[in-house]
Amino acid sequence: MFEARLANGNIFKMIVESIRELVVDVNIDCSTEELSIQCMDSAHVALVSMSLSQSAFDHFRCDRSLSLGLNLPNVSKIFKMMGRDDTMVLKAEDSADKLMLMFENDKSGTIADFELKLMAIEAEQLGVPDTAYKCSISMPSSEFQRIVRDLQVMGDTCKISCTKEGLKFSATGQIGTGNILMRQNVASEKEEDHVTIDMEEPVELNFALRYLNFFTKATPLSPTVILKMSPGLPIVIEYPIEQLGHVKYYLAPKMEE
Amino acid sequence: KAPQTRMDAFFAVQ
Repeated sequence: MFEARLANGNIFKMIVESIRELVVDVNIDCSTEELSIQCMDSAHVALVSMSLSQSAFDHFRCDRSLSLGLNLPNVSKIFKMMGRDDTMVLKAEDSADKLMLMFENDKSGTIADFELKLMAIEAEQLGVPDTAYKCSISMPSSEFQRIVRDLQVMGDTCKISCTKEGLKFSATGQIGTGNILMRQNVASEKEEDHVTIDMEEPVELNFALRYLNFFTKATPLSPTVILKMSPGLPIVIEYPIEQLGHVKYYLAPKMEE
Repeated sequence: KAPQTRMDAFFAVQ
């Protein structure tokens, strides 16, 4: 039996929103420690890894590890009916052929419940090693969202380069070139406004802007985003969820042959 | 134009 109660159900709704433009069918893996997701987009260019610790939940019981196979467009439709302050309860039997979702609101006294049929989803899992990256940048997630949105008018590809100078986003297209440079900035009192750049060696990689924009759907989950890069490796774009988990996106670079 | 690589070129399928 699996049973989990999340006082701030909105966190789960935001997690669904953060991946639903990348993947259609997804397995949510439940274990005694956490809920987790690993999935790729249909072109296998991007990988999403989500983790939400059992400590995020007010109540968490998982007798036996199981995978909940969900169709995200359907899940998203159900979450549209969840109120902002609702508590969410998830329940599934060990057979995992259906998922019960409940949205409760003490103030209004409403309880909405849904039963969702689950699917058996065959998905390739990748072994993602825990690597030390050459560059690690922490910046406000809203700034990152604005930059990758704005650069779309210039071209399809974004060159991200981390040097002594700072972190530079560049896009080139028919109308010309745009560059946005972020310098290290720790002047603000609010830590979430800081830009910190930790660079062991300069790195420059090219990425599809379309995907970078998909990833910014996770912006409501976290005030900061962490970018990690090493030469010739997929970039990691991490949105920490308080101390309770994360949504991480990995994006394969475009490489010169 | 640089071609797009895929995730499985970097990480092993389990």
